[in-house]
Amino acid sequence: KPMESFKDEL
Amino acid sequence: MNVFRLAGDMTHLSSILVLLLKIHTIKSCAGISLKTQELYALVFITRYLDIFDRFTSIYNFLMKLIFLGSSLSIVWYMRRHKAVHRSYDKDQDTFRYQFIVLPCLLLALVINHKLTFKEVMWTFSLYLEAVAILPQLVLLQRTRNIDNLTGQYVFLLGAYRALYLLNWVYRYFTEPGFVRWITWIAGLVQTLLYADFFYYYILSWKNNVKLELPA
Repeated sequence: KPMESFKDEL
Repeated sequence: MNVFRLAGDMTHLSSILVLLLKIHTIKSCAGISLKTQELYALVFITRYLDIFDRFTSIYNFLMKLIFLGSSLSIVWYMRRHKAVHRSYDKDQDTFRYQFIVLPCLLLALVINHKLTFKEVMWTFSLYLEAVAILPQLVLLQRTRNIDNLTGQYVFLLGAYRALYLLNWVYRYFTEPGFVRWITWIAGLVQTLLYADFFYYYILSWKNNVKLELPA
């Protein structure tokens, strides 16, 4: 899973 | 998006609205730490560096704008607005930035997912958010009379963190492979910092007496 998907929270 | 996450965001938003209400209508920031507010502004600036090039949802985009705008306007009010600035307890708000900012920056440089500027800044913002409440908690402890809005503001901020913890527990069980150590540990530390405040806040609420933290 790419690290980018970690940033869907505020 | 689950109910805990949404409730957490709404609580976070309410805490900011309570603070803006106090500042804007009463023209007072008594009991509010400018240092904490400036650290939060720095948290949002460093976390949302990707606001224009990584789109996740309209909701996220608007909330990011609201958090950036409100945190910067609170700092502006406390620094530049004459009446508001006069009510600021400057002599009591003595926590030093460097004790917070430098360790967070160093930690972000050492423990991160990827050693790039944006990634390190994002990690830094998580570490910084975890401890940015400290100047505010120190100021609360020094303030003899904590007014209702200030107490509610800190309570809502703490509640927002607790709801985010529940959100992560929920996501862990519903999204396969959902593991985020950096976010979790920083979030847990942040929530624990409120434990003491929560204890006295609930006590004062139960006994219906004015909130006062022991020295």
